[in-house]
Amino acid sequence: KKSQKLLDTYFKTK
Amino acid sequence: MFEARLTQSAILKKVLDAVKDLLSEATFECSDSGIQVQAMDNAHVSLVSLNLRSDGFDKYRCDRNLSMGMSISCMSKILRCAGAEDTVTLRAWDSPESIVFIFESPNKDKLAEYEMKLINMDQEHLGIPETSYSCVVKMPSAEFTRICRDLSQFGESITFACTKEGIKFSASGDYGSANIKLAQTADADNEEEAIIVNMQEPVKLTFSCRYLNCFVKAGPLCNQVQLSMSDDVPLVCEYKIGDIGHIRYYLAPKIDD
Repeated sequence: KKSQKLLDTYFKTK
Repeated sequence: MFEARLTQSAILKKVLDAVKDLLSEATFECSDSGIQVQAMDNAHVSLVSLNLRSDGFDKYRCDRNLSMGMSISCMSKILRCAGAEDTVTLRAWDSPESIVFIFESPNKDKLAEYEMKLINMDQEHLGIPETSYSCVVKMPSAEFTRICRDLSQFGESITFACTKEGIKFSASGDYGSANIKLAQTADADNEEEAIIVNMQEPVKLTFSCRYLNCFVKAGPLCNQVQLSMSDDVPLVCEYKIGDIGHIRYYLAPKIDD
């Protein structure tokens, strides 16, 4: 879902 | 060695109540500066960021950095065993396989120790970007709890619309619709009751009630909650934890698939 994608992108893995 | 002592175990009890519905397990990063938890819920829709500063503890010692994977439900069960007035101490040795919770009664006649096994967890290092928000609203946490609860009856999501005059919460569903407008308080004599809006740009965002109703479990930690919003970035819902730290919840806005 787009909401999940948004969160995953926002908190980019270091 | 790691040792952290809080005179009021009630604070830690409230912190656990505030995260146990979202997280089943989490890594507690302990360092000289304090304890930090950053974890996404299982559905990857929200993120919890908990920060407890070392100087907020009554005693704090952390000789080397530790990453301790803990079961939140187990930790919550253990904290339920603490008396309301008890002092709590967390203790672990270097390279620990377990952590010990020590509860001490105010008159020191009862000492209880609970040992909890740590769990191996995949490390998820998340970076929270610096964001300047279009709207930042401070309001009484009890009011926010009530609004989320009341509007949840009407639909699965709540729309937050913020302008410089105030903030409007609305929900609609099969039974009808509801909206609640809160105006910015003119004089903030009573800080705990104040509603303060800092707006650069108006925003209108929709969020899932299910998650908002998990976030409001942090209400008992602080009289005020701060909501930070911008288009197309996660909402930040922040509760201060006394003088010791904060808990921040991030929630992605609903986007039509």
